[in-house]
Amino acid sequence: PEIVKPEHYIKHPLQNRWALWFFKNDKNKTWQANLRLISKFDTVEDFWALYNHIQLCSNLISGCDYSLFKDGIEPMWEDEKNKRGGRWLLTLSKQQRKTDLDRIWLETLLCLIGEAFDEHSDDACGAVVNVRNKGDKIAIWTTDCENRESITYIGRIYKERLGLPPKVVIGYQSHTDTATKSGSTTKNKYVV
Amino acid sequence: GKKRYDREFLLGFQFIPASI
Repeated sequence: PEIVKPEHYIKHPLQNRWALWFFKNDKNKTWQANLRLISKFDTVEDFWALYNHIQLCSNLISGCDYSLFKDGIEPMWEDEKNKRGGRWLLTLSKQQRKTDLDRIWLETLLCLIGEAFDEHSDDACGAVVNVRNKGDKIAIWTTDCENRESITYIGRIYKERLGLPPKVVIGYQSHTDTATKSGSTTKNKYVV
Repeated sequence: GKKRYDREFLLGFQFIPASI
């Protein structure tokens, strides 16, 4: 009989199990009621099965989010792993929804599930994309906003993976600052 | 060790049907 090698039937395990969440803005419901867990996966093959099955970000209506977080971390500031953390934030122009949004989100997902941030990958909690008519946002969330070394390492690798030129600066903001801001912008704690 | 995968490796599986 033909012998089938294990690499032909064993799926490729990821370092972490991940959960994909979907948020749809319904003003008649609470924020938490608008947040739904879509599915969890922990292999490369199951990631693609899910990714290929769902809508691209650019097809979502304004007010929707996708969040990908490590299993056990909820995609909200209040979670124990997020409450002292912050995010590397990319703000996209309206034009970039057509040209860049889906590409950047997929690259963000691949960075996370592939553990692209080396020994600092443990600091990455997840990522969020906000689809908004005024401008879409993509962010990588990390667990501790005081962990400068990990945060700047993650930021540099992320910027490199997105192919952003050196003159483009991205900023990291703590969730506390974002939650308590008074104007429309939050001050950057770090930049790369 | 850590299970790390680079983007090309991951992208290589996008259109491979789920195994047997």
